Amino acid sequence: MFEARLTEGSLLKKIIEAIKDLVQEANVDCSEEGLTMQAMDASHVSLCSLNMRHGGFDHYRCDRSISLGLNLANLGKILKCAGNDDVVTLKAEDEPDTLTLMFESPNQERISDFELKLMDIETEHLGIPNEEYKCTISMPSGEFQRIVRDLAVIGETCIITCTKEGVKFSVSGDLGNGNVTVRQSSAADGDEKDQVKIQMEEPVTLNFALRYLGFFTKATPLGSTVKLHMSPDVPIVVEYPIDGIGSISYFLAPKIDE
Amino acid sequence: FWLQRQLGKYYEDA
Repeated sequence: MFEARLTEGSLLKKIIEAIKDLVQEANVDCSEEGLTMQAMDASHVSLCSLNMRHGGFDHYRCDRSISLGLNLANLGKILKCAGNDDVVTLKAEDEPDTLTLMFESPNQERISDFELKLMDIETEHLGIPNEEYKCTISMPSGEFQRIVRDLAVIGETCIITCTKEGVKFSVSGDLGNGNVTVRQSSAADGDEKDQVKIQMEEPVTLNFALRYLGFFTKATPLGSTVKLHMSPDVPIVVEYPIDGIGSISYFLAPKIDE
Repeated sequence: FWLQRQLGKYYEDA
């Protein structure tokens, strides 16, 4: 028996919104520790990894590890039937054919349940080593979203350069070119969540497809901060911490100048 | 010209 209850049901809506345009089908693995998911986009250049710890749920029970093969667009359709303030409970048997979703309104006046058919999904699972990255940038997620959105109007490829002073996002295209530099905040600058912080061992410059960075920014509503982890010649990790429960991380292979 | 590599170039199958 698997049962997971989230008082803040809208969180689940936001998570599926953050993934479903990049990945159409995925296995969500449920164990005693919580929920995890790893899935690549169709072209295998990016990967999305979700981690939700059992302690972040209001109730969590998983007697036996199971894998839920989900069509994320269909799950998104069902989650649209939940109110934003609803409590959401997920339920499945030990060898499930379906996932049951129960939505309860805050005053318990409306209770609905839906069953989503599960699928057998063959997936490749990549072993991602726990790396120390040469640069880790922490910045407001809304700022990152804006930069990606703005630069995508001009070109397809974004050059991200991280130095001690700041992070420069550059783009060039047929109509011209553009740069946005965000500078490291000084300690006195306002709220923690509005700050840009850079931890750097050595400067890094990498090129990325803005189309994919755009997909990643669908996770912006999940939290105020995004972290970018970069090292030379390896995929970037764009990590959105989800307060109190876990995180969603996207990996994107850099573009190589030929 | 930009070459977009796949993630499999960087990570092994688990």
